[in-house]
Amino acid sequence: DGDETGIMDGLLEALQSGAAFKRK
Amino acid sequence: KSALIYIQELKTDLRDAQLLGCLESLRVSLNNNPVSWVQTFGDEGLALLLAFLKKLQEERDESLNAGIGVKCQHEIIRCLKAFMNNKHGLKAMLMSPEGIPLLVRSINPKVPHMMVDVVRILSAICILEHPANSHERVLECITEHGEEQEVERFQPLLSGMQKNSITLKAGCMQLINALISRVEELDFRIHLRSELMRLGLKDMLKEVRSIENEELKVQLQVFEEQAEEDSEDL
Repeated sequence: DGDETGIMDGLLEALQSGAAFKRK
Repeated sequence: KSALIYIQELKTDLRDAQLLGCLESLRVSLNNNPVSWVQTFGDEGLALLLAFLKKLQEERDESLNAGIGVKCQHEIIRCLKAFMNNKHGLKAMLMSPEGIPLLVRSINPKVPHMMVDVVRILSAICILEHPANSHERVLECITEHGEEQEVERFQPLLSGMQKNSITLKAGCMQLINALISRVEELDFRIHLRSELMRLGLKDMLKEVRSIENEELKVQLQVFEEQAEEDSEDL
């Protein structure tokens, strides 16, 4: 879906909250 | 204004206040228009923004009007962030050979408020699932830039950590975490951490631990927990 928007916002939020670093 | 009008404007030899005005207005348009608008701005618009960023970086030390040049650079960074906020723009930025190297060259501890935005964007690029090796590309550009400048590759990040801005300290730690956490090999994660520690991060961590700031605390906790897990695994 090329129309998806808010990608950067989502990534930045996940980084800031630490959620992006949760190990699978 | 349409995306094509901005492209036309950026093709003229805009300078200083005119360029800044154009970029500020472009940033608002990129943030508030539908994705189709950003798509029309597209690769051509991106190439023009990157060309201006490159030119301003090269002029950085020579210009008599350095203040406004820095403001324009920061505004371009903000435009790039808005441009990358959808799949099309993000892909275009990643496909551009100059995109990541120019962002890395914008890591400038002398301009903390701009550096915060740059390290945050680079962190986001590092954690992308597709392409999976985007963190390698960021690290590669950081390494090349260090070599060009004849400084240790992580020195600019550590200089950022030493600035008074708590937001910048948190941003630098975030990029460090994003770079390390995406590395698959245990040995290489440990290597990167010890390189940073040797360069002065060890002493800095002692200082920043006492700062009461939620965003910074999250990043310090991630750094320490992952280091601990890795040393147990080792």
